[in-house]
Amino acid sequence: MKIKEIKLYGFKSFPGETKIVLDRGITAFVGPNGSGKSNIFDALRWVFGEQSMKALRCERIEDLIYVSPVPKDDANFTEISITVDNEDFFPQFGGEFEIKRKFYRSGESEFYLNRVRCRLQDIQALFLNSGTLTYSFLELSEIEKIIQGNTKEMFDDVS
Amino acid sequence: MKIKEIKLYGFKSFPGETKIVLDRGITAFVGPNGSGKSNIFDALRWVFGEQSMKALRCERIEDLIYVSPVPKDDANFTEISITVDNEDFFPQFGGEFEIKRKFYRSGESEFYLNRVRCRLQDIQALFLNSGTLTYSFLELSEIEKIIQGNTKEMFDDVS
Amino acid sequence: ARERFVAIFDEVKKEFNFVFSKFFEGGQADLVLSDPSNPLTSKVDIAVRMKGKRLKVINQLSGGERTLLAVSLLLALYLVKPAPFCILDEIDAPLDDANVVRFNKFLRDLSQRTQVVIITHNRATMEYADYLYGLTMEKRGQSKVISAKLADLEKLNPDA
Amino acid sequence: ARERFVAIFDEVKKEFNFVFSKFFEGGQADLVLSDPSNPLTSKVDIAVRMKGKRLKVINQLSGGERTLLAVSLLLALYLVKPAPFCILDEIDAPLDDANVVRFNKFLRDLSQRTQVVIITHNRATMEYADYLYGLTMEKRGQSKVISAKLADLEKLNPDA
Ligand SMILES: Nc1ncnc2c1ncn2[C@@H]1O[C@H](COP(=O)(O)OP(=O)(O)OP(=O)(O)O)[C@@H](O)[C@H]1O
Ligand SMILES: Nc1ncnc2c1ncn2[C@@H]1O[C@H](COP(=O)(O)OP(=O)(O)OP(=O)(O)O)[C@@H](O)[C@H]1O
Ligand SMILES: [Mg+2]
Ligand SMILES: [Mg+2]
Repeated sequence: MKIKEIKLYGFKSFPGETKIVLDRGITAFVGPNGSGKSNIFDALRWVFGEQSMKALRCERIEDLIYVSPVPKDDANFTEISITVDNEDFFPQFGGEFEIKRKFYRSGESEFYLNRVRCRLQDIQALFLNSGTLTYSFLELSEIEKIIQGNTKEMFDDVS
Repeated sequence: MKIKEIKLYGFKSFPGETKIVLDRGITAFVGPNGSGKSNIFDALRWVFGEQSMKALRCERIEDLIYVSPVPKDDANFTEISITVDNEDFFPQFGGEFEIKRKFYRSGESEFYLNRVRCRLQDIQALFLNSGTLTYSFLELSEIEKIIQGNTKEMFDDVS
Repeated sequence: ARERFVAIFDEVKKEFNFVFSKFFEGGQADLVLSDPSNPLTSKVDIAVRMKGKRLKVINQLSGGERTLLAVSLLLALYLVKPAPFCILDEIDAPLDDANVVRFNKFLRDLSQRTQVVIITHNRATMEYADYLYGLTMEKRGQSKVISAKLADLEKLNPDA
Repeated sequence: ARERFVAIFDEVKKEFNFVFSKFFEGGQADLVLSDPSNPLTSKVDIAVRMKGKRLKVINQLSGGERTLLAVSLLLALYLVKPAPFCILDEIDAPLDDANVVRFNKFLRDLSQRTQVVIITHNRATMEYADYLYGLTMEKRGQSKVISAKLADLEKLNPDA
């Protein structure tokens, strides 16, 4: 399985639609401080079902929606969709499938699996809870947690 | 005021005596991971009166004493002394003075100011408590503390 | 579930020790269950012995050594149960030049079975990647992604 | 004591804003007393407005921006009440190349009145320093300090 494409709309510092094509191997994101690299990291966590505000580095979920210097250009919603090239993990979804997560400033959330509306639990069941992603995200601030022995969570899903 | 010289004996990864001459301006310490750079940072904190084990990255104060691969080569005590070139801060001590802190494996501590035995509070009164060093040490892990508004301590001593 | 956990745990332990001794040129790393009679609810602690040192105290490890230790465990988990992706945010920042090279070599191995995305400021890591994307803010506060070669990026951030 | 505190606090506020807008090419930084009627016991909070952005949320700042913000406050304190020494441990690690240059320029200013000691892995910072010491472990586990020129250090750590 691999991520073929990430599409961000109105997510944090990404105003309009941004498309990023990914391939196998190693892809590096580089750029100045504050240019939006960790925001992409957050976008991937969020689309796979992350619910913790602390992990997404914001106070309220509205903080995920792009805020412009001029109020009229603020985004009304944010949407992340990823296209996954799937051979070995979830045969029930065929060769390729798409996951989409949307949040409106009005407070509604929407989740899609292959363009069919679904619930957050459906996406979480595929990824976060299935152990597929328990140790897939690592940032520098988590190193201390691992060293101090909070590794149980990483193991729970391995078995 | 400036540090003219640091002498380390049996401190953490420094087995025998190590002498480091310092001058005005900017001095950089470089070297591979685990080579002893932050141990010098700890040595300076300790000689100026630091008492917190957490700030010195150890569990017990004995952990400050050099432990060798072979038990018979362990150091029996650790000692840090710094020579300070003093024009503007503490006129009562003349042009130059030395601070020394020693700790024996047996548990005794010794403090010296210009080779005269003194108490820890005397050294702390000069440095840590006089505000001279409240914001003199900064490591990456403390950045979060400052951002989250724990800056009061830095101010207390400025006034 | 219990037998499965113990079987996998033992495998991760083995791989953890293997990766650790490669990063640290020797030494041993171990995973210890705080309550071996109840593996499913027990805490998992890390024990480490550096080559040529008697001390076993994790607290005394340096900044770079702690990062390498955590990365060793992560890689061990991937070796035992490969996950489809691995997304890393500035993990190479505390590492010295020699350890950045070792780290990138392991990423290369990992990328045979797992898609790796890494955020970095380290030029050596940029050169190691297969694909490179640059982030820039042409208009203040608005992120834009450009696909780039390393040489192009230098032009983009002139004082970089 | 109260008047003294308020006078110094206002001065630090001014310098903080000055340093911040140099690092961030604009914007404002402010220090706010949580209880202005009791300055001596009140908490001191940081408020920030980045140029071209309406948001004021500190939590959304990036890793490098948080480091620069903390360093701006530190430098402001030194400008108001210079301390004899300043000892920094890998503070430049989260910074991109352009911010490392700005950071080093401020260190240079600071070093006119204050003795600066910095631990770093960043080559640009090494080149900026007046004196350079290398740490090595010829015998495992035993630190040794050598005074060095940058060129010598390259030889010492061949794969650096
Ligand atoms: N909802 C939002 N609307 C607009 N901008 C936002 C929003 N949320 C976050 N930002 C901006 O995104 C920027 C942070 O981006 P990010 O954390 O991705 O930086 P980075 O590229 O990882 O930088 P570094 O190299 O310092 O880690 C901040 O400047 C913040 O103001
Ligand atoms: N009492 C002691 N006796 C012997 N060695 C010790 C003692 N205390 C700490 N050490 C060793 O010192 C090393 C850590 O050194 P230090 O933290 O200064 O590294 P560093 O140069 O800052 O590295 P990095 O670049 O990774 O931050 C550890 O490997 C640890 O084993
Ligand atoms: Mg970041
Ligand atoms: Mg260190």
